[in-house]
Amino acid sequence: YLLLGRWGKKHLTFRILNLPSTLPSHVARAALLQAFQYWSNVTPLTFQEVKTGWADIRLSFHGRQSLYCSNTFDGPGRVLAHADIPELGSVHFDEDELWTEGTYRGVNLRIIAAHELGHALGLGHSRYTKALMAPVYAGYHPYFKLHPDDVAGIQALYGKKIPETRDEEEMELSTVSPVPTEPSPMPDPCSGELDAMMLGPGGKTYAFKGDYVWTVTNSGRGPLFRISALWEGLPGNLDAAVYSPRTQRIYFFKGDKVWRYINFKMVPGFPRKLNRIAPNLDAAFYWPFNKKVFLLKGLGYWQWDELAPVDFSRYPQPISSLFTGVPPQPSAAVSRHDGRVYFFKGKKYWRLNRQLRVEKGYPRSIAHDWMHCHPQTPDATLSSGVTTGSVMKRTLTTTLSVTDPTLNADTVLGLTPSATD
Amino acid sequence: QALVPAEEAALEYLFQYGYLQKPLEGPHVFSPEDIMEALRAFQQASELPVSGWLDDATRARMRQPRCGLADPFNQKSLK
Repeated sequence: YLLLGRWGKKHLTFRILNLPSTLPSHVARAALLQAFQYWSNVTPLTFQEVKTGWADIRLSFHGRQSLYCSNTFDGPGRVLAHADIPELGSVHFDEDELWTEGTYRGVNLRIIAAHELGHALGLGHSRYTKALMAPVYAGYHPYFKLHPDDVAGIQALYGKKIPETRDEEEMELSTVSPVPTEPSPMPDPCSGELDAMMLGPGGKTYAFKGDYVWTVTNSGRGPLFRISALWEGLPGNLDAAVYSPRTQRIYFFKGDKVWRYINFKMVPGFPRKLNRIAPNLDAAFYWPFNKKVFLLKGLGYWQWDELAPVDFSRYPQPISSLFTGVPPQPSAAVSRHDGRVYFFKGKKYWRLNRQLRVEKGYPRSIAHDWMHCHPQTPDATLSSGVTTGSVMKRTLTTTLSVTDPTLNADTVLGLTPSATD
Repeated sequence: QALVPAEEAALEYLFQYGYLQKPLEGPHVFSPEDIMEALRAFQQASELPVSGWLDDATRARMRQPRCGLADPFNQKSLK
């Protein structure tokens, strides 16, 4: 590593001045925030976002010309970004690049941002070609982490993090072996109770029931897939599922175990046994306002910070103390980008406002509003609870096709950046 | 003047990213020895075969997307 300078303080403010047009804003923001965390995980550095006024580190996207930067960019490819050394604080990205997240296409914003922040914090280029601080972009890595040379460099500037904490969950303990499950019948999305709902990567909403999962959008629902065909190693009949845009992690809960995935890849070492929260959770969701994961069971909830030690002895707290008007023991819960939280139970769902109070007019029908199910007609339904032949045929065809291990789950589900809802 | 465009681009790359330093005095002309020395530093830093010649692997490496900051690599820093 090479050292170019250092900040005279360890608490730094940052401001995101604009975002790329190629990513949803919440995805781009999450990528940038994660980039800071790579460095704060291994040093005593702390970062605080400000929305207005001056900030120590300022991130922005500009094109070939900029009124505020003398270093022009060169269009797609070649130069991707640049940054100033301490204590200047400018971090600039080429807005002409195809900035992406969670895919091998384009340029990964999170990794490039982490690299440029390395410069802003005082690191020069590393001669280790596999280090984050290598000058050439090495491409997207699903399990990206800092190279030992990156860690050694930044710790040479700011010291080690004290106390040294692992970037792992506090609530998990020993590794357990995956338990195989027997396949259950294909569920009817228009009837029955959901096991779990999740607003996943790419802004897709997933519904889980039995051994199957499908996506739901404003315009309709997608075909059913075996859960294990998309998330290899994951059983069906889940208790809860939650995706954290903060860490890009997906957590699945069943019984006393938790599975962690990044996109469709299980993180090594999982599943693990839940240690400090109750087994058999009812529901889980991520609340964007405080960046915490909420875990619900019975009449209580746990609030979990993925990246900081949590005093779980304070939990469970009564659900009624925080959520007003919700049903007890929901079967699923999910939050949207706008901060609204949805609770699901039986055939109904409840929408909560930002004050976590159930809004007027709820509960409403899950089948009608979420699953786009319409009143049954003789042409559409053979008998109660059985979907039409064409729908079933399409579903079966798709379900069989995803057993082909050569198929990519992103492609099958239309999660490539070209797909739009 | 005799450089083909690909070689010009390589020279520009070496200059832009700090492998070639313009002299403070005298003509801004790099000698073949300067260029070979810069290419060797670039190849060594890029974990490429070190020849001092602009071969295909070196050209390909120079086309890869990268950070806009200069590299600190020269024979002294690499040593």
